[in-house]
Amino acid sequence: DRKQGNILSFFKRV
Amino acid sequence: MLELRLVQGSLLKKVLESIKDLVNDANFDCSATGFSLQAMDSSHVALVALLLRSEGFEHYRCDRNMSMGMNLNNMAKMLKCAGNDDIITPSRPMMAVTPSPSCSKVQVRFTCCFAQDKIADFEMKLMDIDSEHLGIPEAEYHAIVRMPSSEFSRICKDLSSIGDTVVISVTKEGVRFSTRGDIGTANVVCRQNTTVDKPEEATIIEMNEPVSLTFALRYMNSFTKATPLSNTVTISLSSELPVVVEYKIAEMGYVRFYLAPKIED
Repeated sequence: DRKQGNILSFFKRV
Repeated sequence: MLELRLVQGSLLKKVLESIKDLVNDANFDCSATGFSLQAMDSSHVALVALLLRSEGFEHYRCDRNMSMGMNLNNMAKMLKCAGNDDIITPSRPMMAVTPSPSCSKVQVRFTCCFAQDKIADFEMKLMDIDSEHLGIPEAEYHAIVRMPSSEFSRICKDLSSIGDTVVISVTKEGVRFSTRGDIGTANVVCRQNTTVDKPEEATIIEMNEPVSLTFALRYMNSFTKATPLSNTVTISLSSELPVVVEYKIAEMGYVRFYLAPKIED
């Protein structure tokens, strides 16, 4: 099974 | 001070329709170069980035950078009024957006091109939104697929009646969209096809290396609400990044949707 990834783990806050 | 006028008001209506179900509230950032928005959905799975360059407006003036927080559903409701009025020509309403001096409200004015004695004014409250801005790095993608947006929309819709997720794989064979559900499986393969009458009907696949990623179809289907904005869609895939689903807005900019993939548990 796969779990949903999160945008914040790819793009950092600026 | 911000003043902008868009002859093709229907364009802004289409933009709002394409993002309002994904994002409830967002800041519209205005600068001399144009109008932009970046916002994540509430679960931080998808991100939308919108750019409308100043050159695309009939009139555009922005003396200082400003951010206008709006509820997108409310904005869409106001814009819908332009299309629902018989006298205002839905395809070509003139639109002006002017924030009040205190910037607590935004005034949206629709002017009919062919019956200029009628003006409709709407005033919408702005809101303070503490939004996060994310840095999106320039990246090399493993594969970039450009295809008719209607075709992509149809594939997402068809597959979502069978499964919840789509595996998008790009190989030498083409781009494959696969799903699996309780009733069975489905696979759609689109091969490169440039021998078409119109360029927008082409499917063009640039592959640096094969890539295969899994995504939630619910989000993909939401992105396809931008289909009326562009005849083509570009899907950029990399195993290290969210997929980018981009709809270009003719001569003005784009709406880009970023979606985090499903990852191994």
